[in-house]
Amino acid sequence: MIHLENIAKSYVNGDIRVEALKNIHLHIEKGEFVAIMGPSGSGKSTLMNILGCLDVPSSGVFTIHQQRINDFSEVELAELRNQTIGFVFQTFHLLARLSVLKNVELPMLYRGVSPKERRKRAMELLGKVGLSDRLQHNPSQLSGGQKQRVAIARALANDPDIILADEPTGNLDTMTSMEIMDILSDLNKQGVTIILVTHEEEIATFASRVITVRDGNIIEDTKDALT
Amino acid sequence: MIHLENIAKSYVNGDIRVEALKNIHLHIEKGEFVAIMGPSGSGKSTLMNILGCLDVPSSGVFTIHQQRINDFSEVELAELRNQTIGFVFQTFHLLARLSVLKNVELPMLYRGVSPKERRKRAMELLGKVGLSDRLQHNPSQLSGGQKQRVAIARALANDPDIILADEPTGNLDTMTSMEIMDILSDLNKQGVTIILVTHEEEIATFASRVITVRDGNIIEDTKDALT
Ligand SMILES: Nc1ncnc2c1ncn2[C@@H]1O[C@H](COP(=O)(O)OP(=O)(O)OP(=O)(O)O)[C@@H](O)[C@H]1O
Ligand SMILES: Nc1ncnc2c1ncn2[C@@H]1O[C@H](COP(=O)(O)OP(=O)(O)OP(=O)(O)O)[C@@H](O)[C@H]1O
Ligand SMILES: [Mg+2]
Ligand SMILES: [Mg+2]
Repeated sequence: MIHLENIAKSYVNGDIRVEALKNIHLHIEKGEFVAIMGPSGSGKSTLMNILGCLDVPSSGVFTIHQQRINDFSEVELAELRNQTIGFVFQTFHLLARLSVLKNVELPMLYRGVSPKERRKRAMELLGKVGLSDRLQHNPSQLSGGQKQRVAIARALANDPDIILADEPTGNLDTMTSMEIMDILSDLNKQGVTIILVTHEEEIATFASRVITVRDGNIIEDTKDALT
Repeated sequence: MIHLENIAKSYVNGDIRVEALKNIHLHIEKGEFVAIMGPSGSGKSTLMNILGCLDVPSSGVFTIHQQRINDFSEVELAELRNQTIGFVFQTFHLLARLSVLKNVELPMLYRGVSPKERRKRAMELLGKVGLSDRLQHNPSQLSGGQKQRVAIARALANDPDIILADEPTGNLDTMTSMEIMDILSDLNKQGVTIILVTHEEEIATFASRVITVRDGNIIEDTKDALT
């Protein structure tokens, strides 16, 4: 379903050149639950940004459902992201001038969902992540873990087929982390593909497959170990 | 050395009122290594902001070395923060328009350290956190864990007596986390007081005392358990 072949990604800024991803081969089937682990700076978020169609590879082929994403226009990419992919960012990226509720409604607005429906779904999702009493707060009026949970609720807003979560429990205590992982496990049981970056073993155990990244390459994939 | 008595902190924004801290009593001696744990939204960062003189309590007494911090002017607070306290923020707060190197030099600039000395110390600290090859990068050109490490290096710039670290390893893989904890342990052995918020048990074990916060109150303190 998701296929990366010979994927490389370099950042070039003046005389700074960083080869964030060197040569990535990756095939992920629909409905898998994949954990990505690896050292700080090894390329995990860069890989997630490519999978999430937020960034383009410098070279290589990237397909989803056999469609070549490399050939998509900006508009087509935005539409794919909005309808198919839910992204939880490592640094949240909430909109500072919108309330918690409006932040979660935003993806639905782009999809043309009615105001009444948006509000209902946003409140339901925020209830699931334990933030029913923070709906009118602004992101600056939230704790770190609360911001993270708003980012998670927002990623689920459009009922995505694929959830990409970059360190979704990095700022959460153990009990709250387990609540979040239960939500993701339930979605996975319903057929949603989950790809999550984590540095915590207890979180990686929720996945059925672990990919280890180091220095821009995949150095281990438990799927290979089993075949 | 650090003394909080009957400390309360409320946030009031229009008709939103949140009692982030309800009634905090806390005494921390010089040279202690304290871990603060507790659920998301329980008040840990709010407590850290008061300890770090970044925010004032709504009521109660706060003293450091028997000086009443409640009575300090803005200027006196800024000076105390700059010279005595190193703060690692949960969301880093790096300056977007400065290079990694300049971000770490900044606290020393305020203290009047020479450009040559600042550069030397900043490079040494960034080397310690494994970022020697990222000195000229801008924060937006760093991974999440790299930003976190720059925030850690910056907190150490002025050789503080007290280090307040809010989830300093939240975005770091296990190996890099251990390198950071070794740096903090070494500083603690040299007499630096360390207060760190974490949700990870493996990180809390580096501390000699664990305080648990829930709903704006301290519900457990391993120091009491031992007396
Ligand atoms: N500016 C503000 N206005 C209103 N409420 C606030 C504000 N800042 C924080 N809060 C609330 O105060 C409470 C405590 O926040 P705090 O950031 O101290 O929690 P925390 O224990 O650090 O949580 P986390 O583990 O998620 O980082 C939270 O419920 C939060 O919503
Ligand atoms: N815009 C950029 N310009 C230059 N280099 C960049 C840029 N963005 C990221 N990098 C570099 O690319 C490498 C990979 O970054 P990435 O964010 O993918 O790492 P990561 O594995 O997610 O790390 P972490 O665990 O710390 O979040 C890092 O070494 C980083 O410094
Ligand atoms: Mg990352
Ligand atoms: Mg916090």
